[in-house]
This record gives sequence, structure tokens and C-alpha cells, in this order.
Amino acid sequence: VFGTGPRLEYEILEKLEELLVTADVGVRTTQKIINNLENSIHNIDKNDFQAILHALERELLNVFERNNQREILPQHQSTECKGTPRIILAIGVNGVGKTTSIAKIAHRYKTQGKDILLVAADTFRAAANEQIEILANRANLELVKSQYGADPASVLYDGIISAEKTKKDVVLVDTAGRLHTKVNLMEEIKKMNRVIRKNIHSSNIEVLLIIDSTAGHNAVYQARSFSENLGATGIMLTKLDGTAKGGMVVAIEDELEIPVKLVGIGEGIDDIEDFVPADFVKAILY
Amino acid sequence: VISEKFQNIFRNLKKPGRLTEDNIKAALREVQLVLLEADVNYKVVKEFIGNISEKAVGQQVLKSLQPGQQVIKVVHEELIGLLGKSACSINMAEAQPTVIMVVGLQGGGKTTTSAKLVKYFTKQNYQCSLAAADIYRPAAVKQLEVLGSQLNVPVFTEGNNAVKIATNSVKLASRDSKDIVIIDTAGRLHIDQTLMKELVDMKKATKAQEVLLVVDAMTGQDAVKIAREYQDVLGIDGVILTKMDGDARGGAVISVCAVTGKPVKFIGNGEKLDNLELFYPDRMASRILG
Ligand SMILES: Nc1nc2c(ncn2[C@@H]2O[C@H](COP(=O)(O)OP(=O)(O)OP(=O)(O)O)[C@@H](O)[C@H]2O)c(=O)[nH]1
Ligand SMILES: Nc1nc2c(ncn2[C@@H]2O[C@H](COP(=O)(O)OP(=O)(O)OP(=O)(O)O)[C@@H](O)[C@H]2O)c(=O)[nH]1
Ligand SMILES: [Mg+2]
Ligand SMILES: [Mg+2]
Repeated sequence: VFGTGPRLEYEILEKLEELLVTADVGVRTTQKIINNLENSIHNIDKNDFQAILHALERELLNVFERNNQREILPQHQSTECKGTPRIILAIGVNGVGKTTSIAKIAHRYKTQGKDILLVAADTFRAAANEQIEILANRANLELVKSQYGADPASVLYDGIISAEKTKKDVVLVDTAGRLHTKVNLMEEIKKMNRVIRKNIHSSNIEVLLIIDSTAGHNAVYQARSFSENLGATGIMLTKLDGTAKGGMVVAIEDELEIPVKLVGIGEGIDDIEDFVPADFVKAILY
Repeated sequence: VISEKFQNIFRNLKKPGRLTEDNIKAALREVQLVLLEADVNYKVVKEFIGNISEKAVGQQVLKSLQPGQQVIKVVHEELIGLLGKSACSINMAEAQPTVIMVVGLQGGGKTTTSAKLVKYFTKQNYQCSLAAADIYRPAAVKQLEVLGSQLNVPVFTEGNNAVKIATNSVKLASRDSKDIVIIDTAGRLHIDQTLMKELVDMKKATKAQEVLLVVDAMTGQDAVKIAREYQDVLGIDGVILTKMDGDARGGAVISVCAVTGKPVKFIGNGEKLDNLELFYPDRMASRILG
């Protein structure tokens, strides 16, 4: 199918392909975007690389502009489900930054004057409790935890009940890292999700998938699997302070429509920012 | 064992007499997509396909009876070649203890892998000890202590900075006649000059025999930059590819080996301390080809 735009020179197509693939946009998504670009550019000087980049920028922004809801736990649409507490569940594969990120979000809410409760539902990994306990103490955050090896669903339940009793605004739940290919671990997180849904209205639930910006195509498999099992409502993209561009979120937004809401830009408790598509796209292209 | 899916790329090349330079090029374009989807670095892939192209359109292949099989064989062998030798051993020191530093980016699996290495060497009757040189991450020392107690090995933590903890650990390991001391370090970005210098100082002060770079199997295009920086600034002796029990194809390993020229010594295949295996280039090549 030939588009109405000018077909670009092979050298230019290669340059664009290299730019997107090396940013981890993914090879198939890159092909799709470049095809869209060729079908959409009119009245453009085929030799003006800056103009072509500008058109590519628009093409990438089009993917992000389909998703306008980028707020964590967005404002309620109606007043009927305005109950408390609201809840954020951090999920994702091993080592991506779940514990650090949930502490950052909790600290942010605290500085906004919200009453928050952290729940240490990683009862599996060595010193997971100790790690989140230190972060909670440093930021003066209340924490619910249990012993090493306890059932994470019951720690979660205790946390929800405690938050309801003490009228907390937000409960933030840290979970153990798990590869999406491990059926028993996915069953465990699904069970935790059911516990939440039994007690809290869906408009008050944020299932936040934590994705490492250094990840390649596997990030899309992770997103697909977690989304199929639990339904992710948002993504936090971590470690963007490195050299990785995190381009696979383009594929994730394009194919799965899960919005990137937050980014992690360092190891400190304040190293968190709202995700801004325009800035993200510029960092890939320029 | 190369997958059916990969072999299908060459199904059109299996009929003798129908082979042209053009359809080999088309098949190699497919190979390029396979490798990029497996997260092999873009430039590495271009170079790789270029080399294969020369070999594949060479006269011998065009005339052979099973040209498709021939091309697959060339791709597979070239990939194995890039991955270096199999089951490479750790450089043991002439005078004990052998010092091994475990380094890499945040969250890659260094602490877990340090403990796995202890279990691996203990099974071979080496006396091991651990050094907890991550003084930054909350409860990092505690994490290593928990693992050390599971393995019944000492975890050295004395010192007011990471380099001192490392050198003290080597002294204590020597005093206690340990064969191997494994130093767990804090995760750090390859672009963090201060923290990279800490590793350089630590390597110099401990005269470490082995610096092992831990790389997450799901790493994408950034693997090249990470590997290049760690090799140029610090110098590494080997690589450990972790989280191979997932479905990441692991093409980052090609970038790392190509850029550092160093072999992969082990793979991490799970969260338990037994989940450390020797690296086999042929198995890895098959996995990358999907
Ligand atoms: N540079 C950088 N490091 C980060 C960022 N977020 C987390 N980290 C680091 O990544 C490492 C892993 O973070 P954790 O919060 O323990 O990750 P996790 O997902 O909870 O890990 P598991 O619970 O073991 O699965 C730590 O060293 C963090 O300091 C970030 O945005 N930038
Ligand atoms: N599935 C799987 N998980 C692993 C593997 N290796 C490590 N992990 C997990 O990955 C997460 C991070 O491991 P750590 O050992 O804390 O990583 P680290 O590199 O020391 O992290 P920092 O010190 O923060 O840089 C933990 O949840 C580990 O259990 C592996 O081979 N397979
Ligand atoms: Mg954690
Ligand atoms: Mg560690």
C-alpha cells in the first residue's frame, strides 16, 4: 500500500531506524512508526533531515496523545465512590525499583499533606522488610509489615483494614519481584488483587507496573502478561537517570494502551517526576 | 537446537537451483529482525549481517544442495563465535585468598549472585567468605548477612567506606585462611564518575583477580554503553547474565561480549542460591535465535 507522502531515501530511513531501535522503541514498533511517517508527511523536503525529525516527533507524540489520563489515582468522576482509602499496588519483575518507587510516591503524598500507609507485602526476599522499614523511617511514613515468610495477601489485608480504621487517604503496597513467566507467582499477585477488589472500589485502585528503562523488548512481554493477569492502570518508568531511553513504553502505549504516569530519575526519595510525553520524545530524538 | 520458527526463514532457500543473491539478502533481513527483537545491539547486528552476507553469498553456499541449512549453520556458528568459549573458569590467585568483585547496574542481581557464587565454590570445597561493600542501599548489608547465614559463611562488614570494607575483608579472609572472598558492591550507573572511581580504587587496593559484571538478561540496547564504560574505566574479567529463567532472549550478551572481549562465566537462572549455572555459548545462541 503506497501512501501519499514522499518515499524517503534509504539512508534516511536507516538513520531513523537506528535512532528509534537504539532507543529501545523495538523493531516492529519502529517499522510501524516509520511507515506511518512516510504515509503522513506532505510538502516536506526529502533532504531536510531536521524537518523529517520534526515529523517523526509528531508521529511519536501521536502515540502518547491517545492516552490522556496520566495522573496517579486520578480525581473521581462522581462522588459516589469517594471512599477511603485509595490504594496503589506496585508490581513488576525483580530489581526494577518497586520498593524505592513506592517509597518515593508515599513521600510525595506525605508532603502534599495526605495520610498515608505503606504496606510491606514482599515477605519473600532477604531483608525486604528491613529495606522498606529504613525508607519508611527516613521519610516518617507509617508502615505495616509482617514476619519474613508470611502470606503476602494477609499482610495486604491487614494493611487495608488498618488504613480503613485509621482513615488513611492512600495505602501504598510494595510486592515481591516476580518474573511474569512464573505461574505460581502470578497466581499470588492475582490473589492479592482480588483481596484489594473485595475491599476497595475500582475507581480507587491504581495497579502500577514498574518498568526498568534499561529493558529491551522483554518490557513489552512483561506489560502484556501483567496486564492480562491483573490489568495495569499505569506505569512508572525507572532509572531514566542512566543512558537508556526507555523507548519500549512507546510499544506498550501503542499496543496495550497502558499510560506511563511517573518516572524515576535517581535513588533518592525525591527522584520522581511526572511523565511528560513531549520531554520523553525529545530525549529520544535529539 | 534451532527453533522451527528460525529455520522457516530459510525455507525458500532449501530448494536448490532457485537461490539468488536477492533471496539470501531477504532471508538475512529476516535474521536481522530476529536479532534486533532479541535485543542484540543495532550496530552489532549490522556488522554481523554484513559478515554473514559475505559468507552466505559466497560461491560455495550458492552451489550447495542445502543452501538454507548452510546459511543457518553459518549464522549459528558466527553467533557462537561472538559469545566466546564455554564454561570459563575463575582466575584463582596464587596466594589465597582469591578476590572476586561483583559489579554492575542497580537491581541486576549482584547481591543474590555473590551468595550464589559462594554456594557454587563451597560445593567445590573452597572456603569462602563474603564482603558487604554496599554501604548505600538501605539494608544491603543486612541482605547479604541473611544470605551469608543461610550459607554458613562469614560476612565481613568492617570499615567506614566501601574500599576499606573491601581491603579489611581481604585481610580477614587471609587471616582465616579463606580460599575466596567475594565482594558485593553497590549498584551504580556506568556514567557515575565518583562511584566508578570507587570501584577502580577498590580493585587496585584489593588486587582483585576477578571483576565480574552482572548484567540483567532483559537489558536492551543500553548494554553496549554499560559494557563499554565498565570495561574502559574499570576493566572486567567476566560477565554473569542474570534472570535467565524468564523469557528475555538475552541478546544484550552479544553486545557485552563484542564490546568487552570477555567471556560470560555463569548465568543466573532463578532466585534461589542454587540457581547459578555455567554458561554454554551454543545454548545461548539458540536462545537468541528464538
Ligand atoms: N539510578 C536509579 N536507581 C534506581 C531507581 N529506582 C530504583 N533504583 C535502584 O535500583 C535498585 C533496586 O531497587 P529496588 O527498589 O530494591 O527494586 P525492587 O523492584 O523493589 O527489587 P525486588 O524487590 O528485589 O524485586 C536499588 O539499588 C535502587 O536504589 C532510579 O530511578 N534510578
Ligand atoms: N528470577 C530471578 N531473579 C533474580 C535472579 N538474580 C537475582 N534475582 C532477583 O533480582 C532482584 C534483585 O537482586 P539483588 O541481588 O538485590 O540485585 P542487586 O544487583 O544486588 O541490586 P542493587 O544492590 O540494588 O544494585 C531480587 O528480587 C533477586 O531475588 C535470577 O537469576 N532470576
Ligand atoms: Mg523490592
Ligand atoms: Mg545489592
